Order: sequence, then structure tokens, then C-alpha cells
Amino acid sequence: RNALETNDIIANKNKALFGKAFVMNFLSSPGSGKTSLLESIIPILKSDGFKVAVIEGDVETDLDKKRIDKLNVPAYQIITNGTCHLDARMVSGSLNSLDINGADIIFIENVGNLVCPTSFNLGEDIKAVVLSVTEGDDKPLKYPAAFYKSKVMIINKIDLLPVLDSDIAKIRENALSINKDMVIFETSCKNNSKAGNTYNNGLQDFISFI
Amino acid sequence: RNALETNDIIANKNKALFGKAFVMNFLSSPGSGKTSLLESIIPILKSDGFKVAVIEGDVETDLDKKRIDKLNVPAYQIITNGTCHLDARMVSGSLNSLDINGADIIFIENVGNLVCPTSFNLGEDIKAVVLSVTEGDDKPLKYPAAFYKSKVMIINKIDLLPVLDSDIAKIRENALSINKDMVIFETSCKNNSKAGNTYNNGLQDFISFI
Ligand SMILES: Nc1nc2c(ncn2[C@@H]2O[C@H](COP(=O)(O)OP(=O)(O)OP(=O)(O)O)[C@@H](O)[C@H]2O)c(=O)[nH]1
Ligand SMILES: Nc1nc2c(ncn2[C@@H]2O[C@H](COP(=O)(O)OP(=O)(O)OP(=O)(O)O)[C@@H](O)[C@H]2O)c(=O)[nH]1
Ligand SMILES: [Mg+2]
Ligand SMILES: [Mg+2]
Ligand SMILES: [Zn+2]
Ligand SMILES: [Zn+2]
Repeated sequence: RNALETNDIIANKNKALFGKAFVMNFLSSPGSGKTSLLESIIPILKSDGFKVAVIEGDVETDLDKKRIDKLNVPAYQIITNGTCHLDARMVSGSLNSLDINGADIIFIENVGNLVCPTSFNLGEDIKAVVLSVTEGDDKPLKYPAAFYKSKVMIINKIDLLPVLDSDIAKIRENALSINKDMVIFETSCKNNSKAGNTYNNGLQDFISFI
Repeated sequence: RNALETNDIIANKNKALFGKAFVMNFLSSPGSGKTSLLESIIPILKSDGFKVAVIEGDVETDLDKKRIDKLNVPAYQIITNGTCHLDARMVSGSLNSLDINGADIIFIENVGNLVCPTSFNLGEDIKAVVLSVTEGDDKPLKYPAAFYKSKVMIINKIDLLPVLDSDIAKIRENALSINKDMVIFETSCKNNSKAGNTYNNGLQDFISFI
């Protein structure tokens, strides 16, 4: 068996362990805003009565878990020690320590990397790719696997659009050329009056989708 | 021999082929501004009389090479077809086609990824890591290898500082905690009056460094 087949077998075991929870695997470049999105949506999901748990994955540090801990939800930090992606074995290890009993939603924040994490299923229901408007319109074309394998795309940091050359219509067009069924949300995690923007924040739409 | 040892043997052969040229390997997350930096500095280097060549590396597309072609310098696009980093063998293959005769400076733009490209020497003289102020202050701590192995760090997109929460002093502090000898430049590739900023653009300092 090759490594990906073995990974898929463990991913299916994870899926059984996840039970009735809806599991979302967040992919993006470093700094697109994965943790900021979780910080923005988890309080709203909690107030709507959902039980949420988070699995964090990083090459080094538990800085992201420390941010999630402030939200008072069960969270576990996987430190990959250099590996550039999470795999199913790492996630299955985390389930020995993380309390997911009764969880309605489990978020897995993957290592910031638009390439390798796309090849490793973790047992999630869907992958969601986050792309920040600061990264450029061409990323869906240049790093296609992350967009092809994700059901959802979140275009983040739209508060910055007034001071950028980015073309959000072009980002959508490029992403849909890679994955025509992609569901797209446009969000901001900051109340950024400095950029003087009145935008229609898609955060609530994303929460309703979940 | 393991894969990295074999890679180093080929990297040394590349170094011999590079001859007297100064070779810089650019690392960053997707969209930090590697190509934009090359677009900004190559015209100035050319007018200073330097002969420049560029090796581009991407998972898919030759979009970056097409941008470099506008600068009228020899350029070659490596398409890795899914591999998340350049290795010495790919670069040695490109030297069969790219005219580097008499080149004073060769830029290698690596695949956008802060993890794997750091492990593969290509025969370069130095690695330069580009970090955009939009990515967050914690990246040197969370993705340490790219900062530890690079002699130079370019903090890019400083035109956006007035509309961000980013703390450039914190970025410098975190990077120097990983690599105390790092030489740091603060740059912008845009004349961005929209963000209403007067900044001291370090592009010229970076060019003088080269
Ligand atoms: N202006 C603006 N900045 C944002 C937004 N979302 C996140 N940021 C900033 O972007 C930077 C990175 O955010 P993170 O949430 O750490 O990104 P991440 O994807 O979790 O990063 P890694 O886990 O390290 O890959 C931080 O400086 C945030 O403040 C947004 O909607 N608008
Ligand atoms: N405001 C601002 N935007 C910049 C700057 N430099 C680059 N950009 C923008 O950032 C986005 C990405 O720039 P690129 O030059 O394509 O980045 P890259 O690192 O080469 O990207 P990949 O090769 O795909 O990894 C584009 O939309 C650029 O216009 C800068 O100094 N300031
Ligand atoms: Mg994060
Ligand atoms: Mg580029
Ligand atoms: Zn990888
Ligand atoms: Zn890799």
C-alpha cells in the first residue's frame, strides 16, 4: 500500500470517531486569516447553541491554540516538527486527547501551505480554502489543487480592497475556472474603518452555510 | 545516499555552472511579492549595467515568467507539476535551456511555500525570505526554517502599514530571535498613495546589498 492509501484508511477511522459532527478542514497560505476566521465565527456559533471543537496544526509553536483557548472551546495543537501538512495519523493521535463528545462542529486548521495539505484527507466532511485579497488574483491558477479539492472558498480581508489593485471578480473567475461548483464567501475579520470601506461582510452567510 | 545528500551533490554542480554569477534563491508564502520585487529591482540593476537572468519555479502555469519576459532578461520557467518546492535537479535541467553566459546576477524564484523549499539547496549563494506585512507578525516563529536558513529578509508591502494592525518592530524582533544575523530590508513595490503613506522604501538599499 502506498502512503496515501494508508492515510485514507486512517482518515476513514477518524470519520467514524468524528460521529455526527460536521468537520471542516481549513487550507490556506500562511497568514490568509484561518485563525482570525475561527475567532470571528466560533463565538457566534456558540451563541447559536452549537458545541464546537478545534484541532490546530502547525510546524512550530502553539500560538494559534492559545488564540483559540480564549474562545473557551476544546482545542488541541498538533506540532508537526517540520512536516508541511497534517495527515490522518496526526489527527487520529489528537483524538486521544481532545474531548469531541457531543461536538456539533469540528474545525481543523491545517498548516499554512497551499500545496501538500491538499493531498492528505483527514476524515473531514469538506475542505475550505481561504484566500486573502492581498495575495493576488492568480493564486487559484498557480496553486490549483487547493481550489479543486475544496468545496468552499473564503475570500478574506475584503476590508483592504479600497487600497489594493486586487480584482475580486477576477479571483472568483479564476477559482471557478478550476472548480465550477465552488461555493464562495467574501469576508473580513476586521472592523477596518482606516481603509474607509463599506463592504457587505459574508461572515454571517458562511456561518449559515455551516 | 539519501535524497538530500543527492540533492546537495547536484547543487554543487549547479554552483560550478553558475560561475561568477551571484545567485539568490527567493522564498516566501504565495503572494508575498517575489515576482513584484523582481519587476521592481531588475530594471534598476539593468540600468546599472548588470546582466541578469531569472529561473522561475511554480506548481502550475508560466504566469510569472510572462511577467519577467516583459523586462527583457533571459528567463526560464520550471513547472513542478505538483511538487511543492524546487530541487537542484530541476534547476540543473533549466540550465540546459537558459542562457546564463556572462550573467552577473541570477535570481531563482521558488514555489510559494514557507516550509519545504528551505530544505533543498539549489546551488545558490544566499536564500532571501520575503514576508509581507499583511501575513501577520508571528510567521518567523511559526515557520522558523525559512527565516533560519535565509541570510536576508525582505519585509514587503510596507505601503499598507497605515491600514493594518501589523507591528513591523515585532516582525523584526521575531525574525532576529530565529536568526540573529539576518539582514533586513523594508520595501514596497507599489506607489500606493491610496493608503496615504509616506514610507522610506528600502528597495534601493536591497539593490545596493546585491
Ligand atoms: N485587514 C485584515 N486583516 C486580517 C483579516 N483577517 C486576518 N487578518 C490579519 O492577517 C494576519 C494573519 O492572520 P491569521 O489569522 O494569523 O492567519 P492564519 O491563516 O491563521 O495564519 P497561519 O496559521 O500562520 O497560517 C494577522 O495580522 C491578522 O490580523 C481581515 O479580514 N482583514
Ligand atoms: N500594496 C502592495 N501590494 C503588493 C506589493 N508587492 C506585491 N503586491 C501585490 O501582491 C500580490 C502578489 O504579488 P506577486 O508578485 O504575484 O507575489 P509572489 O510572491 O510572486 O506570488 P507567487 O509567485 O504566486 O507565490 C499582487 O496582487 C501584487 O500586486 C507591495 O509592495 N505593496
Ligand atoms: Mg493560524
Ligand atoms: Mg511570483
Ligand atoms: Zn509538503
Ligand atoms: Zn514539500
